Amino acid sequence: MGWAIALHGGAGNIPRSLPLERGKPREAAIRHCLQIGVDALKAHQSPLDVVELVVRELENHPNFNAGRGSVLTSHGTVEMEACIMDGNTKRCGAVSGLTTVKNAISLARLVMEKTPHIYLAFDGAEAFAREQGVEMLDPTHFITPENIERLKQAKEANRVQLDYTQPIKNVGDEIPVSEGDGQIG
Amino acid sequence: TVGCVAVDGHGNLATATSTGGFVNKMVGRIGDTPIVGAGTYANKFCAVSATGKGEAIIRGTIARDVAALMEYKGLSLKDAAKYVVEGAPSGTTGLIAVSAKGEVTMPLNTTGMYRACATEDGYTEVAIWAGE
Repeated sequence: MGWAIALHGGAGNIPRSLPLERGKPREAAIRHCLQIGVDALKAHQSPLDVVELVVRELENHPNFNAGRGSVLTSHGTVEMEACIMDGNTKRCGAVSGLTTVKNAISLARLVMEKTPHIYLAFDGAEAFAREQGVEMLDPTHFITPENIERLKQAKEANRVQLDYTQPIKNVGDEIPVSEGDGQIG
Repeated sequence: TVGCVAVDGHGNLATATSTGGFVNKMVGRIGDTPIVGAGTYANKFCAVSATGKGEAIIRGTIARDVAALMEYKGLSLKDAAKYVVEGAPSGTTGLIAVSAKGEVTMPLNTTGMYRACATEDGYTEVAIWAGE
């Protein structure tokens, strides 16, 4: 028995023709975050601390679909979700509908550790974040030009998009309209 | 969606998942992978974080099912995760998981999933597409 770690940056219809300039930064970020997690495990940090640390790093990376880089609702807003769970105790915390919290995963952990509940959402979650003094930012911080374009394409096609599914022009039209990789969930 | 699972040398497990959801999702939608038991779950057997189409992952209670197959049917981590992902609608689900014994697996039924893992014995893997 030894330590082990795994991480992901989202799944979907990632085209093998994905341009290097789009794929390489994500691959580099995955490697970077893996190393952060490995170093933390080697330093004997608890698995709970390690998963929070790594997910915070992924949230801060604009090429992934959480935190900065969060995809947009049909109204052009962000609504972020996060969940954390400890295996030994089954203690857990979750948040949904966040619009201003920089790192949703850390707020989820605070729900787990500072409340008698396991799930807070929308206004209640935002109020809890203010009460706990976590870092909060203007919602525009999370919105990237790439995701504004993805929303535009999704609206034109009248559909939702999963992580990395290629944008399509019309419903039923499987031909990608760009070399991009639209994000889904 | 992003996620991480980890186990230390004593078998302590944890999981975390975070997401912005779907592009063009309805305002007010709650329904992605960071829901306890659906896309995120850990107990004394394993820790799981899923990614993909949240609605399918919730319907399938993907993360909890992996743990349940290990606990109640005695499957290995790899077999339990493979069974659950293969049973989910095609193109909807990927997951990462570690067991209390330090095993790791990263199955998917989508075209790709940005993923990576490492273990104490020196094994490291970074991959994007299925079949890598």
